[in-house]
Amino acid sequence: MIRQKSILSFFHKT
Amino acid sequence: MLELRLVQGSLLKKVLESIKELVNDANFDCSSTGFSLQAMDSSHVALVALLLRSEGFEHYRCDRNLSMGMNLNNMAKMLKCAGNDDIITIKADDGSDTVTFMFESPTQDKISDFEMKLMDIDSEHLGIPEAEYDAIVRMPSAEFARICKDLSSIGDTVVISVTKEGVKFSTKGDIGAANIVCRQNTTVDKPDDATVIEMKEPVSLQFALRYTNFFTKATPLSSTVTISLSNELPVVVEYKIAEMGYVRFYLAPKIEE
Repeated sequence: MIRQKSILSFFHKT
Repeated sequence: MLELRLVQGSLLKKVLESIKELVNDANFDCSSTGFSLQAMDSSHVALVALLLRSEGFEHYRCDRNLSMGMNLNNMAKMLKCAGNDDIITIKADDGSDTVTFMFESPTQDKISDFEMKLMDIDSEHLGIPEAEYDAIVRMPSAEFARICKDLSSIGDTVVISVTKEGVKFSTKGDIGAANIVCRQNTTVDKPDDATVIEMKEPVSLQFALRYTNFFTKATPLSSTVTISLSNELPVVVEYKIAEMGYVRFYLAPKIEE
């Protein structure tokens, strides 16, 4: 199954 | 007090046209470094980072760091009223809930000002880690736009693969499949027409074409685009803004789970 990742799983809140 | 005078006003018009469909509302941050923005699309799949460095403005006054929340569609509507040759000045007073865009025609015979209401936006500023990319492709921006448009008539996603053979863009859909391979090509008349591939490791990543097509709205800003890829990381699609900065789009990949 191919899932669209969220950008939030790579970049974190500062 | 904020006063930023941009002689090449068309750049700001093009910037807004390039991001207004991806992002609805965003905070523009103004500091001694420049005029910048970082915002995600509403689905949190893509992120746009804009920088217009202070040195690129003819006059740049920003007494203290200021964050101005704007509806990008409304801002684009106002900037559309500026002529392509107009000088644009952005003005705001401390504590004001409005921003003013002033447009001056090159011969100074027409001066307009448009006042726009600011908005409070709860935005999450994200830290973008410095990354070493496995592959960096620089190609004509119009070529990249053409490829994204062509493939989206066949499928919804694009697989971008970089090998020593070149960069391959592939899609599949109900009616069939398509593959477009661009090889490194530096023997061109103009450097901006070159396709240059720097590869440390082969990369293959899958992305939604809906988003890459949004990014190509930035094509009028730069004749070249740089695509930086690492396996399992967001792709960075960068359009440089002549001598001023950049618009970078980050897009999270689709991953097999």
